[in-house]
Amino acid sequence: MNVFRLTGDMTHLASILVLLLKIYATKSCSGISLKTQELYALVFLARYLNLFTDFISVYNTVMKLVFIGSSLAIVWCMRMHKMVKRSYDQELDTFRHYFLIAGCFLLALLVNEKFMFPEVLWAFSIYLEAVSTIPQLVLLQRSGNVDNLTGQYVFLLGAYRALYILNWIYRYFTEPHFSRWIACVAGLVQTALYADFFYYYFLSWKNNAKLQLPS
Amino acid sequence: AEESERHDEL
Repeated sequence: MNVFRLTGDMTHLASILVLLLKIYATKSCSGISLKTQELYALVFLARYLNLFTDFISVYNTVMKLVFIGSSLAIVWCMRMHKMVKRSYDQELDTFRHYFLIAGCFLLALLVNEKFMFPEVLWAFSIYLEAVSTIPQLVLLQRSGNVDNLTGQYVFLLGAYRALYILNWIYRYFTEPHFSRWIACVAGLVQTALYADFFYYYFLSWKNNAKLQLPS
Repeated sequence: AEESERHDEL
């Protein structure tokens, strides 16, 4: 464990807490893409299959449970909770994310570290996470104005993977045979997708103005 | 699996 990875995990946890706060405090999920939440739930379920078979550390196990539990709770909330689901931007959240799932699964079958079921699913979860934010970014551009908590949620979600890239660079130089090229390339793509959001987020922070994404 | 191959990251 290094400071980049720990900070990255805490940033990821913070993004989930901000999202839970928004949904709980405002009883609304306006501006949040249900499709991105479903993709993230799938990412965690596919990646953390080794939760009970491969114990790494208490921290690792606890965080996996928190990520799986929170992502499923958010999807449940947005689908079932009568107050919350009323505020869901159904007509804006129309990105066909099933294509993302199919494409990432095909890619995982072709490009993986070992052609074994757990490894293919792990690669699938890495590729899927890289593109899982697309429905959310599309929704933000369509919905124009972004409320503070939603903006912070997306910012933290993008920042955590950028910190993981620093973690991979650090591990590459400090561990003899460290190679995570699949996660690295996918992580770079994932972070690059946030580039324009980061730019407008920075502008809104610098000008102390409302976060506006050009539609 | 060898330490480095295990997926020890979240």
